[in-house]
Amino acid sequence: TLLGIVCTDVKVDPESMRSILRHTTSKSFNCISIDGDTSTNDTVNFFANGAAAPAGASPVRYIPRKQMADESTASATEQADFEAFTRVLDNFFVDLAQLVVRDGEGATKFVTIRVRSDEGYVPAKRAAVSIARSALVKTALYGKDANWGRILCAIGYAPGIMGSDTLPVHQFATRDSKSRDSSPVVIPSRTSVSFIPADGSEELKLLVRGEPEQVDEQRAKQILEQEDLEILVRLEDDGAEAPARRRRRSEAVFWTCDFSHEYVTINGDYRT
Amino acid sequence: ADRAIPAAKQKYIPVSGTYPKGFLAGSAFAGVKSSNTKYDDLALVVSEEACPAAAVFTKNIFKAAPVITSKQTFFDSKKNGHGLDRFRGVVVNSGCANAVTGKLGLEHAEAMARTTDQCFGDSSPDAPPHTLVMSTGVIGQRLPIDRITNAIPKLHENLGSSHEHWMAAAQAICTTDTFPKLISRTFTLPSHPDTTYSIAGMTKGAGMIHPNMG
Repeated sequence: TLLGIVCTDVKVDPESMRSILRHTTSKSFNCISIDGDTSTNDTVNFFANGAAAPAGASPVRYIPRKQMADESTASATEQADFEAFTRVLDNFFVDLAQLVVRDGEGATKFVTIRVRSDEGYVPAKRAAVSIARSALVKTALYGKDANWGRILCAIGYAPGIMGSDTLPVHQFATRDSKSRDSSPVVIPSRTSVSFIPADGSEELKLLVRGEPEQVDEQRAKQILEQEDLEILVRLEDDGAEAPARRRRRSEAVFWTCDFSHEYVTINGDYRT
Repeated sequence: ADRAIPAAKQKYIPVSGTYPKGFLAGSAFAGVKSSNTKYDDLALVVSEEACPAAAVFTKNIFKAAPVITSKQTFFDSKKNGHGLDRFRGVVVNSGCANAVTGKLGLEHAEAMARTTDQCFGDSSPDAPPHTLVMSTGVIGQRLPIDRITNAIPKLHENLGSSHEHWMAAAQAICTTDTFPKLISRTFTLPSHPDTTYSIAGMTKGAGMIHPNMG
């Protein structure tokens, strides 16, 4: 179970609290997984008592994206306060959520999964969730095995990712507007996977636009020895020389950990 | 169980903090789980003045009693015109999730909220509680509610604003966690750059973690 309690002495409009919390949670606590089990009890409470606000201060108010930069609905000051407060909250909530992942039962790795797509945020997040939930990906990470095949496999069976199997194979490679609704949002020839080391050293490319790379095993071993690791998945990789497509480029970031023997011991020994 | 924090996790434990004005935190021992005879298992975080609040809850179909009760508190507060700025805080127990516990479980969750309200003179049976409720632990077992309600006055006495108070609360909500998770920081907003605001938060969880909250 995840529980969270966050308190601030900022003055916030009571009617805005729910929207602010929902937005912040969607990119933090709802983007973590230790074992893929959603509890019956998960709750985050957020309180804002205004105790530090100067007399006469206006409350911070939620401003929908469509209304940003529209001074008839929110003044420039209100917008600036909302943006600044949202940045503080987003970073704060992410830091809290990451602490939970770092304490994953039996975990030895802290893994950031970053998925880029030009089909929008939803398919990117679905792919990230599928990777994070895969027992085979997580056990490979525990074993320090650069098993990108399991990562690809997990992307391929993600809900909403699998395309229609009634389309002819050649249509998977084109963006026919008539078949848009039923064509897959993941195309193997546009998919690349890399490991990004936590120490800032060079990216290790594992798969480039659907073609496996000759992986330097020693380099892979060095990267996987570190506690922190980033898995970068590009679902929109057309190569540096391809013309830029006009699409919504989105990025989903998800945090998870590995599966170890210790996780099984802890939960197998747990007694009700 | 031994609660010593592993050496590798010590770096995540803050030795000090900057906590938001007007909030208090604390912990107490109730003995929710019979195997726990010494570690605090009740926590309380409150605002000295009632304030606005919001919450997100699990979308699991089998919502625990404290989830249902707290959702209902928000719903009733808004629907009956009581307002969304009347919240006192949240009372939390570890050791038992009070989930899949039927009508009695709901009564127990409400009892936790009402007993906490009474400590602040907030009791009015015709209005929704001012206190939210959370529980964590084993699913399918009922709370030892008398132990909890008997300990709540002591919990109220233990409230404070120091770093130690916040750490104690963060520790009391833990179950299989190997370390308490607490962060605090300060910031400013453009409208009043000379005003320092604070934010503090605690969280728990190490297993059964894949939140999908709304």
